[in-house]
Amino acid sequence: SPKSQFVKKRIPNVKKIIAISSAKGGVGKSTIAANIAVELGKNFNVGLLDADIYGPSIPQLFGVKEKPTTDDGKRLNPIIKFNVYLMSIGFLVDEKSPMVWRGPMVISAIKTFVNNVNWSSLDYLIIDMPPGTGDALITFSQELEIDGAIIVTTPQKLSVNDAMRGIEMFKKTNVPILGVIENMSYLIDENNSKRFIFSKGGGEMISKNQNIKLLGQIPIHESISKSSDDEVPLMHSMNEDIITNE
Amino acid sequence: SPKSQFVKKRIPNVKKIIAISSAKGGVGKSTIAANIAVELGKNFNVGLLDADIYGPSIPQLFGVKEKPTTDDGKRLNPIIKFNVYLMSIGFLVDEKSPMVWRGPMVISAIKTFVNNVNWSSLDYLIIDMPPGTGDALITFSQELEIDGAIIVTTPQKLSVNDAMRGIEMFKKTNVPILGVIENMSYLIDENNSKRFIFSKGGGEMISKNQNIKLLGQIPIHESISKSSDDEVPLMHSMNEDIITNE
Ligand SMILES: Nc1ncnc2c1ncn2[C@@H]1O[C@H](COP(=O)(O)OP(=O)(O)O)[C@@H](O)[C@H]1O
Ligand SMILES: Nc1ncnc2c1ncn2[C@@H]1O[C@H](COP(=O)(O)OP(=O)(O)O)[C@@H](O)[C@H]1O
Repeated sequence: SPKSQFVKKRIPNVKKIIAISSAKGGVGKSTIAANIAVELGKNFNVGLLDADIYGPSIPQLFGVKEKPTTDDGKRLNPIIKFNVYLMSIGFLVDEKSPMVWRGPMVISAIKTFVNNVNWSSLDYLIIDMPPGTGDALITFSQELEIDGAIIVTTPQKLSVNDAMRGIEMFKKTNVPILGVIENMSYLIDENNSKRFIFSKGGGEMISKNQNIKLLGQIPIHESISKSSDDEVPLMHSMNEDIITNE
Repeated sequence: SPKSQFVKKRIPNVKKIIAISSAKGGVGKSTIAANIAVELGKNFNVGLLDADIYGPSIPQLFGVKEKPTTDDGKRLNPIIKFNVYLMSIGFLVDEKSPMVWRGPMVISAIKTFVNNVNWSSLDYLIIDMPPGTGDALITFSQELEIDGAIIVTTPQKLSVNDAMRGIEMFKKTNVPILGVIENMSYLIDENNSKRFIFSKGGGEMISKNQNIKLLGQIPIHESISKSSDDEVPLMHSMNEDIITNE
């Protein structure tokens, strides 16, 4: 059983580790992880680790073009931007080259991120988890003591099905679930009424079915997708908290 | 180099194999693969293989609840619905249980799909490829002679970045690229004008940058996401071809 065999490590100097996960790609997981990190970074010491080996998004979301430095040739120094300590596989490789990596290489990359980054003393480390439930997700859940996971979904059944699989995976590896965020919940049209382009009710369904809190619903808005293309997370330029109604 | 070592197999009785790929999840790859298969299925013998091991969508998109049969305990018979021969890992496992599979198990599942399905004589086999560029995608590109790949993207940079990685991967494994489809290109609002919710220009950028054909642009529409929740691909109930302007 995946539960018992592993002695999970903690990362020194890091108080709380929060995983942002979705199992299904393209639901806004990286965008939400980036904005949570920037918002928390206004009052705490926060790190953000991009664990999506095959499709790293943090370099684009934060507009980081430089490579991380190393003092001893072994440990990597995170890159600081918008008051967040950042690390991503995307910093280490060319943007266009595919990570044509099989399982074992993925695992050794994850171990490097877990053991060999100089995070300095952090209140929170946010991990933007890889989609799917394969090698990368399994290794993180087994290697690292994660204090809580936030599940991101869109309202449609296809996303809810994948989110449920992701939740099962966390249960099997003993990771507590903090709640679910429904993203792209609706669009406000010209008459100021809600248009449910991607169906509705997915977040609520997961919340009721799995007995976890629905932390918030985020509308579809051009400013969010524009902020990704413009390389500045929305929360950096905004103040009120659109992410959670907690 | 991934190119030279592999003797790629053809699947007996299958004339053409077309891969639908996106590298980034959640861009509409499975929805497009399902609709291309249903549309082609009106005039040809068509199969659809769901290769997304960690997040199979075909069971939901076609509303298939039964398990595939086998005559000899080794080879699987595809399930036929809306005049398409279907096979998916989702038919073999419970909907909610995560495929907590590491690399080697993924590879053996793919080999089963490539070698042990009784497809009967097909004009086209459409493969809904897994997102990412890990074990699953590598194994397919190296094992199987794919006649052409269609790349699906949304307009945003994050999707374009991943699509470019996927294209690189196909170039490395000698898979010809037929073109790119941009999905969720715009939304028609109350005044019948286009609203570019997810930015614009991604499909064109890939087309120009990689010298591949832009096969079409698909608007965001409730009827598409509703068709996924309702388990009937849109092209089954419609006639004109919204997918490509070829
Ligand atoms: N609520 C939203 N409204 C508009 N665009 C969004 C929203 N959430 C995410 N996006 C956009 O959708 C794309 C996919 O988001 P991303 O964070 O990469 O998803 P994931 O990490 O789940 O793959 C990005 O370009 C992002 O800007
Ligand atoms: N053009 C579109 N308009 C509205 N919804 C769409 C559109 N394309 C896809 N969808 C919806 O988006 C969700 C994700 O699509 P899916 O095919 O699962 O993407 P992928 O296979 O890339 O992960 C599905 O619920 C689908 O119905």
